[in-house]
Amino acid sequence: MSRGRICCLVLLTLGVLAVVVALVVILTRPTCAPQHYLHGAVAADTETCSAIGRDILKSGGTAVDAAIAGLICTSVMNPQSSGLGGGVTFTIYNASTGTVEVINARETAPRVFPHNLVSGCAAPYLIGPRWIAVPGELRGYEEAHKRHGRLPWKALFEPTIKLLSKPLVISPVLDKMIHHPYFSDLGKRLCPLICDGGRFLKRGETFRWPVLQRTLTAIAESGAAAFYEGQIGKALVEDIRKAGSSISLEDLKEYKADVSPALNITLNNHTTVFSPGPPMGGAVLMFILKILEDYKLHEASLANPRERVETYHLIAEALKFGNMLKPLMSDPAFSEAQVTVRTMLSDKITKLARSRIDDKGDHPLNHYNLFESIYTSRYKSKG
Amino acid sequence: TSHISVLAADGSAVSATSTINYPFGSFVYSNQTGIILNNELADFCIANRSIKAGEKPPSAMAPSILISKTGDMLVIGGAGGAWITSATTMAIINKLWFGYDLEHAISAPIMHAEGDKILFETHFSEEIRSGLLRRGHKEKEATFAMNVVQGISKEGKCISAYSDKRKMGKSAGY
Repeated sequence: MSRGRICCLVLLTLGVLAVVVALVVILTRPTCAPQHYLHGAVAADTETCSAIGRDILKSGGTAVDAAIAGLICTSVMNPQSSGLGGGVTFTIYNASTGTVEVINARETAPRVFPHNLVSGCAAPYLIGPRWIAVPGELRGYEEAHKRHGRLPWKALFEPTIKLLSKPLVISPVLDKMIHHPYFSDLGKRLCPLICDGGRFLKRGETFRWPVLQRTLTAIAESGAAAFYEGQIGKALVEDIRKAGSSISLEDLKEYKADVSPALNITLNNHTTVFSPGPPMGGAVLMFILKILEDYKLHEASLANPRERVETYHLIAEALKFGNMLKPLMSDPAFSEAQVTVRTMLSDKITKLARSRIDDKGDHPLNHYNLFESIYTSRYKSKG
Repeated sequence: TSHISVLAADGSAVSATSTINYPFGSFVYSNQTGIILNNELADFCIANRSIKAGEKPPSAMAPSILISKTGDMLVIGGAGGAWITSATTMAIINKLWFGYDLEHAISAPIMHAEGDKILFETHFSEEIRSGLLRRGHKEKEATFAMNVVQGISKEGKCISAYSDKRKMGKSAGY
C-alpha cells in the first residue's frame, strides 16, 4: 500500500472517529423540557427578584448569596410581605458537606412590652406599635453570608439599590393589598410612602423610596451593625418609640440569630425532608407527611371519584391533627418544645393518629387532640 | 410573608422564608429609615400563654428541602400565615406521591384545616369537596387567604422552578 493511501485511510478513520465522538457527545448531552434549566434556578415571588437571584448565581455567588439578594429585592417589590423590619428563616443545604442547617432570625419579644398584650388577641386587627417585635432579618442575612457567602456583602445589595434609583410601579398584587377593604383604612398610616396627597396610589402609578435607598446603601457599606448598633438603629428606635413602641437600642444590640441542624424525617425509606424545628412549623409539616406516609398514596390514589374522595379525606384528617399541634411549637430556648417534637414525630403518635382516622369526617375537635389523650393516659397509668 | 427557593450549580440549595406578618406588618412606617415594621408579637396569640423577653414567637413558616436517595431534590416553602402548612404540605404530596409536575403541584387548589373545619380554596374540585362534606366534614368559608408557594425541583440533571401564579410570581434560571 502506498504511503498516500495509508495517509488517506488514517485521515478517514480519524474523521469517522471525530463524527462518532461528536454524535455521542450530542446524543448523551442532558436535555430538559422547555422552561427547565441545567445549572441553577431561583423562585422568588416576583420575576424581578428571581432574575436578580439568578444573576448572582451566574456571577459566581452561592445559593445563600442569591437568596439574600432575592430577599432584599423582595422587600422593595413586595413591601407588604417582607423587609428589614421583619424576620427570616433559612434552611441551607451545603452540597460539599452534605449537611443541612437552619438559621433562625425570627423576631423576638423586646425587654419591655405591654403586660396585657395577649389579652388583646381577640381584636380584629393585631396591628400598631404594641405588636412590634425586635427585627431579626439583617442579622439572619449576616449570619448566612458569614457561613455560606462568597460574593462581597455589598454586591448583594447593589441590584436592589439600583432598582430604587428609578420610580417603583404599584404592581397588581400591591394594588390588591392597599385597596383591600380589610386594610384600606389602616393603609393610611403608610401614606408617607404610597399616597399622592391623601389618595392611595393605584395600579400602574409610581412612587419613589429614597429613604430606603439610603438605608440599604448604608447597610451595604457598613454591614448589619449599621442597623443593630449604628445610626439606622437609632433613627428606627426614635421613630417607632414616637409611634408608641417600647423597643430600645439595647433590644437591637442584643439580637442574635440562632444556628442549628435542620429537623429531618425520612419518608418511605427514600426521601429525607429537612425543615426548621420549633418555633417554626417544620415539625407540623413533617407530622402530617408522616401520618400520610403509611397510606402509600400514589397516582392511582386519584384514579376515580371514590378514590379521590377517600384520598382527600385522609389528607383532611391529617391536616386537622397537624393543626392541633401548632400552639405547641414554642421557642425551645424558653420551653420543652424539643421534647414535644420528639414525641409528635415518634411512630407511636403517628400510629395513634392513624388509628383515629376512620370513614367519618365529623369528629369533634378533641378527637384530634393527640397530646391531651397521651397525657391523660399517662396520668391514669400512674393511678 | 415571602418565600424564596434557590438551587445553585454545585447542588447547594436554600429555602428561605421572610416575613413582616400580615400585609404591611404593624402598619408602622419609620420615616427616617424607610422601614416598615413587623407585628410578630401577634403570633404569640396562637400559644395563649405568657411571653418572655427575647422569646421568638411560634410560626407556620417551614422552608424545606427534600433530598431523595437518588439525589433528586425539592426546595420548597410557602407564605400565607396559617395556610403555609397546608399549602406547602399539599404541594409536597402532589409532587412526591401524586406525580404532578412542579407547576401543577403548586398551582392546584388546596384545602386547609382550622380546628375541626375544612376551608376550600376557590376552584377546589367540587366533586371532592361535596364528597368530603358527605362524609361529615364541616366547611368554613375562606375569607382572606393568600397562600403562595415557591419551589424548585431537580430530577436527574434537569431543574424546574416555579413561582406561584397566585402572587403573579415568575422564576428564573439558566
